Amino acid sequence: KEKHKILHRLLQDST
Amino acid sequence: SHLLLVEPDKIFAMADPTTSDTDDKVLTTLCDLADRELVVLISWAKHIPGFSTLSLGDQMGLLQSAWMEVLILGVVFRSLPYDEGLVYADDLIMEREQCRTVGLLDLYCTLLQLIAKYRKLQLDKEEFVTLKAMALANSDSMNIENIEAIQNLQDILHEALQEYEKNRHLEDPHRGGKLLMTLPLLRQTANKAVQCFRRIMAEGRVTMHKLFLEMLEAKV
Repeated sequence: KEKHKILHRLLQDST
Repeated sequence: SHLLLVEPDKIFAMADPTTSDTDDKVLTTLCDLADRELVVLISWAKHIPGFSTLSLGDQMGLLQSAWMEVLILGVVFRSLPYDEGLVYADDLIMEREQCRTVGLLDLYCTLLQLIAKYRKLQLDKEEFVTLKAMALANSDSMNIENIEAIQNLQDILHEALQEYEKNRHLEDPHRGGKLLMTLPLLRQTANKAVQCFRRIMAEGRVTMHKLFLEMLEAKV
């Protein structure tokens, strides 16, 4: 998951 | 109707007006557009009923496998009214010659084949939004933890499509099947597109933004 950190972050964003 | 409501607003390519129109500039504009569309696509996915309740890992798996199919369906739908032009955005319509000079002729030809299929079917907006969600749910990702939850998502979307066709397209009882039978060519086209952009990435001709790079690398 470390490799896909932007996707990970965007999915966790509530907006 | 829910999918119609959560359909994202238009995105413009907004090519840099300060530089001249070289082949690499067109590719840069295209990659920049794709990067911004990906941000929108990820937030769109969260509005598909059932998507947000999947595990984070499964959400990532579906998006990493299907993102290019979803982007391509958008280009295809926007291009339906045009003859032989690819509407990447309202301000970025590419015709054969331009696609050829930037090295995307092969992709252009495959996209035209896909557009012709949907044009023949007269794909409507309701079907377009449902197919997009189906492409995501049916991504055949190798890294799925909860297969049952994904199956449930597919069934809900399938049911919505069947219900819609039963009410709106009574004249053709095979229409739903015809739409689903376009999905193999969509996958084939998306794979070709990923290969094209990976090649462009390897050549180092254009600067790509991080999310686009991340997704290109994630799709094995």
